[in-house]
Amino acid sequence: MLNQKGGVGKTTSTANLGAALADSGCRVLLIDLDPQGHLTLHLGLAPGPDDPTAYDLLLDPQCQARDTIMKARDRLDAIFSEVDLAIAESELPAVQDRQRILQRKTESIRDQYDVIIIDCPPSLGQLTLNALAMADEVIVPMQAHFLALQGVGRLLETVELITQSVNAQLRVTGILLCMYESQTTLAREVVTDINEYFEAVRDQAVPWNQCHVLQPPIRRNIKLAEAPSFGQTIFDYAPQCNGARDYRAVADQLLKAWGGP
Amino acid sequence: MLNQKGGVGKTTSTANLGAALADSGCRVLLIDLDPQGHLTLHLGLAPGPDDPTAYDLLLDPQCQARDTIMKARDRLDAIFSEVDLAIAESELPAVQDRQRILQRKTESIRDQYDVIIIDCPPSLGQLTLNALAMADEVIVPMQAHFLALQGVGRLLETVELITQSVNAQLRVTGILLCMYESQTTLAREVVTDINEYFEAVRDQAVPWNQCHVLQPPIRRNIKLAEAPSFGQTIFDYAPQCNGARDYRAVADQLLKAWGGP
Ligand SMILES: Nc1ncnc2c1ncn2[C@@H]1O[C@H](COP(=O)(O)OP(=O)(O)OP(=O)(O)O)[C@@H](O)[C@H]1O
Ligand SMILES: Nc1ncnc2c1ncn2[C@@H]1O[C@H](COP(=O)(O)OP(=O)(O)OP(=O)(O)O)[C@@H](O)[C@H]1O
Ligand SMILES: [Mg+2]
Ligand SMILES: [Mg+2]
Repeated sequence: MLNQKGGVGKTTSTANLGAALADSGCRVLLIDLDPQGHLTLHLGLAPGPDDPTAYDLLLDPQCQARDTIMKARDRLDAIFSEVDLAIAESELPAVQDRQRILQRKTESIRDQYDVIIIDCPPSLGQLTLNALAMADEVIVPMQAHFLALQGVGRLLETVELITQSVNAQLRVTGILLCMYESQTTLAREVVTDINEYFEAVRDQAVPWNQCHVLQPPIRRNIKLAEAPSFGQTIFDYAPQCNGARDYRAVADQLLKAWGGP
Repeated sequence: MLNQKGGVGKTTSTANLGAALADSGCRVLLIDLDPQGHLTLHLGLAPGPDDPTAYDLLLDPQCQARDTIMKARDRLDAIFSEVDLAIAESELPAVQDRQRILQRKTESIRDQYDVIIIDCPPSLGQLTLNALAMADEVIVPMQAHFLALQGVGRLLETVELITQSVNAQLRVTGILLCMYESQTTLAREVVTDINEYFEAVRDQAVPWNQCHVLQPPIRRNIKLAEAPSFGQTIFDYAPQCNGARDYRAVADQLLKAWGGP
């Protein structure tokens, strides 16, 4: 779940798509790579001061993935982050092959899950690069705003660099429109721009030549902002609201595309 | 204009408060310290490839503030950023007293302006620290969301560190509520939390003991998101809309507080 722009819906989407996929029967692992640690708030869990987190996984060679995994819901596990993860951005560069640490550490547990979703911080630094090195697909949450388009090019450049260096399989498969205001012309114009952009590269050999705007857009819905204050996913908090319906529908589309569970 | 959280309204507020203050007769300078360079989009200007920017100001000892200043509107000047500014975050640490570079470089031009507003990137790194070293006041744009409260503590810690090291005068004077959805209980609850937080410290010797929620909140208004796509401030684009009225009203409140122009 990648976008270097802040506040676009990465964490809200990680938590709620994860929960929807688990409800559909997938075994889901969520990995929080954001030092802000908001994913814990959506799940109502908090690692204790001695519980190992993604920080330990990245920086302590002894720490194993299974030490960091906590159960959040039925079929929904999570690896949490902590504020020290911010230091990892600068401590990691000292280590060789530092982008593959997460990939190596999660290899042993990958077969335990149908879906692994990684919540990235709003940057294209070492934490995000670790996520890209281990991922099969990138989903880009974004607002249908003019300024949001500006950052997409740089995001795609980074993905391209990763495909040329540490992960040739990486694809950008979806744009997830968040906080969508369907009644505005701006939203429609931005979506038109996005669609034109990706249609134009269908025949090119780029990692985003099969990228589509995921349907439906996730409408702006205050319930999605309220749920984390109760430590709940939208399906715990307000399962009939538009926010829940939209994330449910996107999860169904993803399952269709993946041909599973 | 400070908040390490992304997408909260820093740039929209810098551009539109700046424009409102200039309309009131203030001589205003806007400084864009965000490598994303969105401030240029709100002002309809773009530095050419050879024009010196905030990057040169910070990293080229020869570059003077006056070389970087461009006129944006009547009484409204700007120092623009560029994507290379992202490198400054890591190149700066090599320089001694690196947090005071912007302060030293702008000393000669400060008397030419009544108000200088610095648009910070979504981080508490070297660029933001340079802004804090030269500022008199901090305004914190934020959404009235639960997750937005989480970051405020860390922001205040950073301000306190700065007051103890490079800028004893620095104060946090205002919370600027952006993208405000007045009809939601969440917004009201968050504002209650914020007010209680700052009321509780009125008698303490902290740099935010006089911090208030600025009035009025800036309501969510699609016109504010549309304006930069036309290279316009809200006062160029839709001077009668709620977005323009709200920023106008906040600018008036600030002028009252400052006793000017
Ligand atoms: N569809 C929506 N409707 C209303 N509010 C939303 C919606 N999606 C997210 N929000 C709220 O918007 C804010 C930003 O969302 P979120 O934290 O998911 O973004 P993010 O991209 O993870 O941010 P960051 O870059 O800081 O990690 C949060 O307060 C969240 O509750
Ligand atoms: N009151 C508002 N109503 C509607 N949209 C808004 C409002 N204020 C800002 N926006 C839009 O929300 C998005 C984020 O705003 P903005 O760019 O000002 O935030 P920022 O804090 O500067 O972000 P960053 O951290 O990336 O620099 C932009 O697309 C902007 O046009
Ligand atoms: Mg997040
Ligand atoms: Mg900005």
